[in-house]
Amino acid sequence: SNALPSHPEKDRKEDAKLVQDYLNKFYAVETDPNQLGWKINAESTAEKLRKMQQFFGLKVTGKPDSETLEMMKKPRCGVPDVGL
Amino acid sequence: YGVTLPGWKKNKITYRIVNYTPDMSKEDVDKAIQKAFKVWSTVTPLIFTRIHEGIADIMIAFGTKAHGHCPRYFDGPLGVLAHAFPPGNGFGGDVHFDEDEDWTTGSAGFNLFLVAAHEFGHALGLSHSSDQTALMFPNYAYVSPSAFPLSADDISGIQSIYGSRPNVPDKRPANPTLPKICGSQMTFDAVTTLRREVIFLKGRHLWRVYPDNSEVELELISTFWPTLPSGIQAVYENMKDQILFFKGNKFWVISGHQVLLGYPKNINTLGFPKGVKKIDAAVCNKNTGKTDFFIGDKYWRYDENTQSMERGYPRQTANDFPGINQKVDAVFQQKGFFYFFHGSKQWEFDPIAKKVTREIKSNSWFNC
Repeated sequence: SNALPSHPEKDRKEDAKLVQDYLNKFYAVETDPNQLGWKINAESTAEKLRKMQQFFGLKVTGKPDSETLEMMKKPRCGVPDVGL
Repeated sequence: YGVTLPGWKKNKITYRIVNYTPDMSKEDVDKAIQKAFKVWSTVTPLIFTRIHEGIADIMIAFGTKAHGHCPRYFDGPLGVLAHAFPPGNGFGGDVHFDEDEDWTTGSAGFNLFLVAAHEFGHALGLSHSSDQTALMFPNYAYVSPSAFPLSADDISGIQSIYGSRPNVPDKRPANPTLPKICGSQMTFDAVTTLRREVIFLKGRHLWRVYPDNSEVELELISTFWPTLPSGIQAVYENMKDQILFFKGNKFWVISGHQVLLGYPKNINTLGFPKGVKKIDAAVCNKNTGKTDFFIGDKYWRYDENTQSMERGYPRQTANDFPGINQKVDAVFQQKGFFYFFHGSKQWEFDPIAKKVTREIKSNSWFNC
């Protein structure tokens, strides 16, 4: 068949990067934008993932299941979902 | 909802549109921004004033990827659409839109009015809401621009920071949900022209429709006329640039934006017998200067010139308005036609040919 060859390994890597970027952007506590400081990444990825799943009303698994990935791909606002 | 306190410590807030997107005309961007601020000023004491130079509280700009000194970056098409900072100095209150998106006035691409209304929520101190019906939910969702975009959650959130509009009761009603104007079962309490606009009333709300450009604005009745009750049952515009509102056996006369002194009066001062307790609908025929009041299956005719009820009434509505066989909820005149409303339908009636020319949905005026 002339279907594009699938690269599960590549897809997996892209998904992992998507998840990491998403959690760093929206679930890492952001410092005050007027003080150019570093973001605090205190929580683990699984903890942030659980927080995101809870916020969006998804099943809280701490794992990047397909429903969670789907939600992460939707166009959205760039303001973090956790307070400043 | 979530808040980032303390919010602005004032009610008069300035904004400046620093640059424009090439996706839309400048006028459309200006209108979308103005309409987005109006969403929040409708439910709070806040007043937004545009300035064209210098530093405003809310600086609005379009940019891509790393833009200016902003600590957050955009990511190209889709993904992050825009962002904003909570009230404060420096970046505080600023709103940035990702120029790599396709900004529109409609449902294609991303509707600038909807995204701006969301971002202004942040610029006023709201953070994201996990309520999927809320405007402050993080993900973009298109809703018809004629529907009022704030949910009860959004209104509770912003009023927890700034309170409600001075003349609107602070306590939110038991069911603050807003009527879905484009719903298939949408009905109205009363409808009237008001100069070039058509005003639709339901419960506590009114919609101002500009038929020429199908623009729609949702307001609280109390925003314009604080002394008027909600649940108005009939309304019409007379020959003297006044509108008369009816509820139960009382009526009010509005001239400009003022309720005339001495109102409400009892409807029997118009010539109705004591037995008439309420009016279902009313319309003044601008071509004849006669107003028809619809009550149940009958109607009365009032001469606006002599200010008196005509003899020989009430008459059967169906006899003189063939095809209008049900109780009239609301009626207004537009371009010579009468539009009769019952439930979720309306009938266009030609008063000269004395026949129904069209049957349409009640919300056909809202560009759903």
